Amino acid sequence: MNIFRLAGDMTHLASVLVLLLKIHTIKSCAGVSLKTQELYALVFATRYLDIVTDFISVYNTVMKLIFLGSSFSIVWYIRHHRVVRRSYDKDQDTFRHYLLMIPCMLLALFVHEKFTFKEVMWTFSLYLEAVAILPQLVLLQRTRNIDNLTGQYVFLLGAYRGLYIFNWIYRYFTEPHFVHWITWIAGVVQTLLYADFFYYYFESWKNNVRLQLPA
Amino acid sequence: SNDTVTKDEL
Repeated sequence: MNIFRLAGDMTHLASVLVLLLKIHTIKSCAGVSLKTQELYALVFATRYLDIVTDFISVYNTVMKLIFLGSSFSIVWYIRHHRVVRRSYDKDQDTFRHYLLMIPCMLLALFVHEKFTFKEVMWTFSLYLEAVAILPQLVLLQRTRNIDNLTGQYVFLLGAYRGLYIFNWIYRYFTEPHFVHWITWIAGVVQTLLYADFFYYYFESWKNNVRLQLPA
Repeated sequence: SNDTVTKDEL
């Protein structure tokens, strides 16, 4: 464990806590894409298959349980909570996210490290996470006024994978093992997808104005 | 083993 990975995990944890805080306290999911939340639940479900078979550390297991629990409970809140579901804007959240799942699954079937069920699922989760934010970014462009918590959620979610890239660079220079190029590429693509969001997020922060993404 | 290190990551 290095400072970049710890910072990345804490940033990721902060993003899910900000979202849970928003949905649980103000009982609203306005501006939040259910599609992205469903994709993330699938990302964690397919990435953490080894949670019962391979024990790495208490930290690793606890964090996996937090990410699995938070992503599935957020999906449940938006779909089934009698108050929260009313604030879900399904007419705006129209990204066809299964069109993201299918290419990621096909790519994982052809481009992977080992052709085993766990490995293909793990690779699928990497590819899927890289594009999982797209429905949320599309929804933000349609939602004129982005509330602070949703903006902070997306910012933290994008920042965590950026920190992981520093973690991979650090490990590349300090450990004998190697970080597989699939992880590198998926992580870089994922972070690049946030590039324009980061730009507008910093602009709004610098000029102290409401965050608005150009349509 | 020269297994990828990222398997111990989240």
